[in-house]
Amino acid sequence: KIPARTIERLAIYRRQLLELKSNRLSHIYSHQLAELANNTPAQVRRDLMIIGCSGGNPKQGYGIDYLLNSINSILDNDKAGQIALVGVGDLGKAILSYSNYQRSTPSVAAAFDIDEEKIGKVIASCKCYPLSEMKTKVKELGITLGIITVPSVYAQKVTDKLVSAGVTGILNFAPATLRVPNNVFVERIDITMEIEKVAYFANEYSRL
Amino acid sequence: KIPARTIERLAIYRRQLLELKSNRLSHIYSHQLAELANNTPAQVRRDLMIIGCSGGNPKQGYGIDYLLNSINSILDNDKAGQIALVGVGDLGKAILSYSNYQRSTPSVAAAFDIDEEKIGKVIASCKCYPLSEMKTKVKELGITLGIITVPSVYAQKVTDKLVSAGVTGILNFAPATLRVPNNVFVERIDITMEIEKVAYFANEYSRL
Ligand SMILES: NC(=O)c1ccc[n+]([C@@H]2O[C@H](COP(=O)([O-])OP(=O)(O)OC[C@H]3O[C@@H](n4cnc5c(N)ncnc54)[C@H](O)[C@@H]3O)[C@@H](O)[C@H]2O)c1
Ligand SMILES: NC(=O)c1ccc[n+]([C@@H]2O[C@H](COP(=O)([O-])OP(=O)(O)OC[C@H]3O[C@@H](n4cnc5c(N)ncnc54)[C@H](O)[C@@H]3O)[C@@H](O)[C@H]2O)c1
Repeated sequence: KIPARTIERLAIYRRQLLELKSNRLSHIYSHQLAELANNTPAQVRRDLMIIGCSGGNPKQGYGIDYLLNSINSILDNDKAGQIALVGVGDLGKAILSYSNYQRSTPSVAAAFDIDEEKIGKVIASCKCYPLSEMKTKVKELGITLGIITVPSVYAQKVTDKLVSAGVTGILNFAPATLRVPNNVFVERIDITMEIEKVAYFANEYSRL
Repeated sequence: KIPARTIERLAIYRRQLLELKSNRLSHIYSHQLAELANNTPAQVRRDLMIIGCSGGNPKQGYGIDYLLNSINSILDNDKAGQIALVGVGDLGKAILSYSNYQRSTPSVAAAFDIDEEKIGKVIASCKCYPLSEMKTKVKELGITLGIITVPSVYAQKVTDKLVSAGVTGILNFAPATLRVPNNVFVERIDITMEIEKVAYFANEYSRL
């Protein structure tokens, strides 16, 4: 079992490696990857050991394709389902256009909302359905993941609907703590934490 | 010097502790905080040692007010400036209303955009200015931090304007790698990483 923190870092390494590859680089040292990922070289080497990547060649470092293949074999899963996004407001709309633009795997297969103006429309190349169709669409489209971008007062109710439809992973943007059964993984996103972190370092750096 | 990862975790502990306090709890054990923060008890104890919190009382655990005061003394800084948000589109608007709703410290003091429809308007209780006023507004409002929510092709140009106006911290949502001088801290946010992480665990959990 790979810890959640390692999985998070592997996703960060993958983004960095894909960017380097697009700049036609073929090898990288652990200390270079550590710097790009805001991490320590020892942490990078430990993470790569966990997924079976042995030490890079001292003259050139790790092969970028070699690392990408190893990370893909861990993160990508042919059985990984699609995503349902619930609440197509300002945040939901921005996430829809972004994840379709990045062609993220998995991608958003269906959106849901209660607003009559949005139901039946296609928003950022994704069809918007009423909540009453959630169960059928989750089954039909092989959805295993939900993104919650509704006002926090509705977050628990929407979560219950997603879980009873068979979803086992939730990315929650609403400021609410969700109660879910043990077999459902929930990750909460809160940009105020990011703001606090950047504020701390902006202050440190301004003293340099 | 406290590492970036520790600062990130302190911000997460603080959110959890504030939520516990609002539920009238007064003490907490390190393993309980670890579970809420998706972390290990050893990591929580190490982090609290770094900021000078000695071991909790074995019968009750750590005092929640004691921990909050210690974390606040590290994260909060009376000299921390305000925030400028650049690009008031779907994502920018959602961030503006969220951070004003959460009364996050620091808060967004000014927004900037190039769209004539938005300039001069107040959006989510924040005034929107043209880019030409960035330098004067950054000085006038004591802004030290920038949030970038413009299309990626403009991200570098907007960063250069913020840095030359005196900003030393940047939270970047645009999918672009920014070049900044050494005294500027940049944090990039990419929700596709979060999606990949949740997808991995949704898959693990669905096998339970
Ligand atoms: N975590 C963060 O960093 C962060 C940042 C910004 C916004 N937010 C949160 O994200 C959520 C959305 O923010 P926004 O600015 O897009 O709000 P919004 O009001 O623009 O959008 C909300 C959408 O949800 C829909 N909706 C409401 N109730 C629903 C229900 N029961 N089922 C399905 N759809 C429903 C509405 O019709 C609307 O389209 C809020 O909870 C907000 O607090 C979080
Ligand atoms: N990192 C993530 O997870 C994530 C998620 C969603 C969106 N995004 C990114 O965030 C950015 C904004 O997304 P959106 O959906 O809100 O886009 P949008 O098109 O709705 O909004 C962009 C806004 O920026 C303004 N703008 C354009 N050029 C500008 C300039 N030079 N100076 C100032 N303002 C300018 C536009 O007038 C508009 O108001 C994009 O880069 C998108 O890729 C990132």
